[in-house]
Amino acid sequence: CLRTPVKDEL
Amino acid sequence: MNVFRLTGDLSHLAAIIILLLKIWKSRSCAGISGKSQILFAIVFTTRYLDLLTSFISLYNTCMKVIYIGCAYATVYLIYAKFRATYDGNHDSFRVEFLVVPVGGLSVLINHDFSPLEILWTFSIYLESVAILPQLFMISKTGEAETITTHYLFCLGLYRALYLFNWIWRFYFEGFFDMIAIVAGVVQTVLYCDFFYLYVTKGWFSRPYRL
Repeated sequence: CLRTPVKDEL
Repeated sequence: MNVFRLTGDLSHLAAIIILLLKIWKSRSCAGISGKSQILFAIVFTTRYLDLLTSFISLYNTCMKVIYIGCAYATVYLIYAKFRATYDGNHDSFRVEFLVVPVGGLSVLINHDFSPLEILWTFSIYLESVAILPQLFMISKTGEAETITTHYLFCLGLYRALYLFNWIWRFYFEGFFDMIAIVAGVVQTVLYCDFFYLYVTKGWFSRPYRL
């Protein structure tokens, strides 16, 4: 698994 | 938020509005792939489920709601209101060849093995290839209306601008999302051939031929 980034994009 | 991200979002919004208005004003969806539009509706639905779980900003929420609303409105116009004008015979791309591998890949390669995260990953992968039924349809009929090429240009430009956004964010914020970047590169590359034709042939000529 990869690090989960913040989902602030559309 | 940086200038690439904002112009990317606006380009995406412009593409969606252009397509809706084109179908509405001409009262016809000839030359438009209903399958691509269904895939985009699935993309927005599976990606924006976080509307229910987290709040990021008013801008973010409004754009998500607009994207989802417009996607379903477009599908409604194609498959219900102007169904008689829908060119189903030329919209013959087998979408299961996209959805099944993309579904498998999103289960295998994701940030976190949780339902919401897998659906988000699925939407990212699916978006990167969702335009293929539309491009397939144009290559099959050999032409597209000028307004359809403007739609495709804005849609391709949006992901290309996001690539610059990710370069910006990597340098200035240390932010990067490998899944989004790889899928975004694939998505942008699919438009390259079209970009070339749009600039060299489609700019002033009408109708547009490949």
